[in-house]
Amino acid sequence: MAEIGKTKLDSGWLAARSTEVQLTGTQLTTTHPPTKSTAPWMEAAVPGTVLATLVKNKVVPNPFYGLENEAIVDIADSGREFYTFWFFTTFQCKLSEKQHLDLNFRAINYAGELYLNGHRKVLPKGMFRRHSLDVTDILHPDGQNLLVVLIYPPDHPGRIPPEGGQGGDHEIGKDVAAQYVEGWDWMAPIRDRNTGIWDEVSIYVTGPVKIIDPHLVSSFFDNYRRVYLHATTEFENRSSWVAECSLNIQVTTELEGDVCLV
Amino acid sequence: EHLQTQQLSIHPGARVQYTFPQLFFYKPNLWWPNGMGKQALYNVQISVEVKGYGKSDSWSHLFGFRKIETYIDNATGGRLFKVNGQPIFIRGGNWILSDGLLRLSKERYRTDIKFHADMNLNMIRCWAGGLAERPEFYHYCDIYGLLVWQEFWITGDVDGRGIPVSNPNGPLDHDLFMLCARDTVKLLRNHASLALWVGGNEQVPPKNLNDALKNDLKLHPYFESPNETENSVADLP
Repeated sequence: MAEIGKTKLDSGWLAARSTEVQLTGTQLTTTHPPTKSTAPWMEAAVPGTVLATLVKNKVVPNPFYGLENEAIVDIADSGREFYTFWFFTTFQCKLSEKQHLDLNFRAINYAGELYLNGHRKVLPKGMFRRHSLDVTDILHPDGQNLLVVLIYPPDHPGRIPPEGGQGGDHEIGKDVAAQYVEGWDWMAPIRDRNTGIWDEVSIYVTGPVKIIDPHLVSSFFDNYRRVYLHATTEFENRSSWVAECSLNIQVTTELEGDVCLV
Repeated sequence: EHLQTQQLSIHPGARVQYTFPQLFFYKPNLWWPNGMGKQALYNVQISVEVKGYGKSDSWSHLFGFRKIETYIDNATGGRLFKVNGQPIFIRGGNWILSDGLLRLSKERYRTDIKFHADMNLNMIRCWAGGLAERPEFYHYCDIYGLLVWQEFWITGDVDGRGIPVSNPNGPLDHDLFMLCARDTVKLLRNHASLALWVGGNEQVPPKNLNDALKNDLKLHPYFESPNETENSVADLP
């Protein structure tokens, strides 16, 4: 039985340019998983961007030193497919009968599709949204799972005018994405427009009922002497039976050292 | 007083919203911005046990009791802030992100934000052309007492200005913008340091987006008593 809670997937990732991989996502996560020693796969920076992965592997120079950014091809010249990358990893998870597993991406840029043990799921557009996928039914019974994610750059990466300027040609603003990446008066253009899995990836084990996005608010009375904490949350019952739940809320504060007040 | 258990039945496949009865605190330690006092934080834990199964899920968050008010001063036209009823002189820093290749980590955030606190700043403004910052960023702003002014993603790239002229009506997909905005609010809303949401950089978002943001972020009527901190015991909610 897996322990309830979160496990970050922040190590062991591999990456490869999509145009250099001839296999499908299904093949990569079933019969032909990649290895670090096999070209074109390289160690990936997750969380991070495609450019961070290329810098990590010394495929391109560090753009923040001298004029090295000029040596890196811009997405306007290379095309979006040049910075469209596969990211691969594995994870262990063996659930009990009534447990569920979510695969969580706290943010990607800009859209993607993933394959887990040969099954395809879509990661819709948007740089500032979470993706949470219930993958309970597609886990491997032996506990070893293969995951690959194909990440596409923003739809409108734009072109940087020769004179530079504020936000390049402003095309990136047509997407819901960071806009500094076309360059600003304080920043050189980011060649991949920050394409990648740029925030935390995790798996999360729950029982039949899951807590979703609690909201905490306080209200104050009598010159801050009388204070109330208001807590609202969503619960989802993923089972096929009525769940009789015991909900618990507890507030503690550390007084000093290891002493807590409940 | 600060430990409560409630019973709830949830139908198969259902998703329900539940509000706990309010928890009472007598003179809790308040959270203060850098330079005004300590950053007192309480650990709030919510858990759910299911009959016949056991512990099903749990969640915890560091929570700071603080009241932040902000308004435009008629005399000067400037924006003023109060925290816990006390006026605060804002010393702010502008922020885009910690690393241009988004190699973000707790260590980087801790170092960057402590540096801001050591510089005696008490606010960080997250510029609209950068990121909606991450929970680790907010965690360390909670710890070090940096108020956060967080902007949504509206800049000169999306207002019809510039050469060549930018798209005049914001991003192409307004529904996607609002979906991202709502999800970002849910991700960050429990942080004590979160002081102010702003539509964009130096401008107002397109009307439908601005109206939607203002509507979604308006104070719940329950909390709209302007003098609640001066109310008497007789006004118990």
